[in-house]
Amino acid sequence: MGHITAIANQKGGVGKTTTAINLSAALAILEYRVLLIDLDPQANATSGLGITPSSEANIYRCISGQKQLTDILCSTNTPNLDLAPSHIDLVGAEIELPDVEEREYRLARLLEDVRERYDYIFIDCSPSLGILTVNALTAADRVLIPIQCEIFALEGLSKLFHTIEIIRNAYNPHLEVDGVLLSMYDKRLRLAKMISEKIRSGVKEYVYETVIYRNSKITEAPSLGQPVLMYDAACRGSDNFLQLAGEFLRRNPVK
Amino acid sequence: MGHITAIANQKGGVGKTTTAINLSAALAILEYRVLLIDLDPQANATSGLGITPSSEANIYRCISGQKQLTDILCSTNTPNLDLAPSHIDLVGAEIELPDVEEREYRLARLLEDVRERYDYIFIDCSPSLGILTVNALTAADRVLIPIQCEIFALEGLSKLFHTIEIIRNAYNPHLEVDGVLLSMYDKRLRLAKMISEKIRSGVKEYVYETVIYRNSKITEAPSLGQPVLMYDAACRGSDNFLQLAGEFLRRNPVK
Ligand SMILES: Nc1ncnc2c1ncn2[C@@H]1O[C@H](COP(=O)(O)OP(=O)(O)OP(=O)(O)O)[C@@H](O)[C@H]1O
Ligand SMILES: Nc1ncnc2c1ncn2[C@@H]1O[C@H](COP(=O)(O)OP(=O)(O)OP(=O)(O)O)[C@@H](O)[C@H]1O
Ligand SMILES: [Mg+2]
Ligand SMILES: [Mg+2]
Repeated sequence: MGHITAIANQKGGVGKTTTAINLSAALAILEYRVLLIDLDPQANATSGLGITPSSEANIYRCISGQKQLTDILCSTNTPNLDLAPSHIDLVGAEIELPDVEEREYRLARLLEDVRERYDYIFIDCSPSLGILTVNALTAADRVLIPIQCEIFALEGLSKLFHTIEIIRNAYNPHLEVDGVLLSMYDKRLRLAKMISEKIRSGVKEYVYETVIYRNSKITEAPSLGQPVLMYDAACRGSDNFLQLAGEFLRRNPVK
Repeated sequence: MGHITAIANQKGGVGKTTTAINLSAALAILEYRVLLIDLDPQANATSGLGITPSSEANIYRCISGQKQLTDILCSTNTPNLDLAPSHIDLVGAEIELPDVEEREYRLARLLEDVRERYDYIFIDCSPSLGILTVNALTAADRVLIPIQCEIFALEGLSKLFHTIEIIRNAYNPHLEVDGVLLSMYDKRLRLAKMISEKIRSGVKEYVYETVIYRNSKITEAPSLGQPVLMYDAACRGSDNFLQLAGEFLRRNPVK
């Protein structure tokens, strides 16, 4: 029974897609069967794994009821890692879904068919709290929250915890916070240290021990359509994500 | 007649709010009368200027028809710079507006009352192409596009140009691209140089000469509720934004 984790934060550019691609790839390299769902119309997780978004086989076709998930799943250059690709057409869902019955449960229903096939399923979310992110939080068991150590990201954290509370009460009673991940961390910035201490004291029990440091190989890898572990397995970025995979497994043992 | 510029890019974390706050402040310090509209429910431009979001006086109340813009405008710690503050309630507009008459023109109508009072009006947009960003693009004369020199930001550029085309044909025939601004530029990254060359060759006539370099003072300033020019007028970040203001004025002389 695949464990479903949404990777969400309405603040933009905090490392959601980078975490989704590289944590999924690290678990796949450790021989777990992993599925990554790209639920962002920008389709960054899709192109970051070297797959060209297709107007035929994409998650929008499934959310709008035209296809099943099994019709669009594809393998990636990383063994054991499958992808449900996105496409810019997904922007349409934000406008169309509000008029549909049980609109919050579309993704949860789609995942029932494939959940048995995978150990872990991740959902990369767009930077918003719109109907697509609501679908992800309704389908998920847990939420992993990447955060940058800067003032705007800190302010958004309490709003996100508040939203998770609303979703738990309205649509998904099992939803829990898996953890808060300090990402794109730059040790040279005094402010980053100050903010990380504030986060650790605010939501202590959630913060991952693992920190993902800013590393140029992490920025370069997606331009070649690869996770950082496939791009340069020896770099610090790869170490960080392998360490993260280990800590994630301890928090979420295989069911 | 205030010149209206939307600062937009659906890619998250590329420096929209940082550009909105600091370009507005630079023009205000040069003695132009400036208004900044925070159209993002995250309300980062509001808190970045030291203003606590209020559930009473905010842009959501105006968009939903409960108040006029003049009811919510407030001055900031920067002379000549006023703000129309945001609040998390603005998330409601994404869900409510779809059922309202002429929903794309709400902001354009609101701005008619105040346009005479300012030389320049800026709109900080959220990282999405939803109804709020459509409102900003419908109300604006020009669009300024901050972009980071990394692969995901590059892929989003053509989608944004495509969206601007759609808005121009459907709602706002005057809408033009003011420019593309390379922001958060890190000269040490080989990838940044490669991507910036691609951007310059792709949309050559739009790219601003001014580049905003990555600078720790720029990240620190909003945590004290100040634009970087008020925080540390002598730092490189302040130079960059004063230079940007000069180039912006050459492209958009006062009407
Ligand atoms: N640890 C890191 N070191 C260096 N660069 C990083 C790191 N993590 C992310 N980045 C870069 O920062 C940018 C933003 O990251 P990413 O796109 O993953 O954020 P996001 O939260 O998914 O953005 P969006 O809100 O648009 O979905 C990307 O260019 C990415 O390559
Ligand atoms: N030139 C710069 N140097 C250093 N840090 C910067 C610079 N520009 C922006 N930042 C920092 O990068 C982060 C993202 O910037 P910002 O919030 O302005 O982006 P945004 O596009 O408005 O994000 P969102 O998509 O969430 O609205 C902020 O912490 C900001 O302080
Ligand atoms: Mg992303
Ligand atoms: Mg912003």
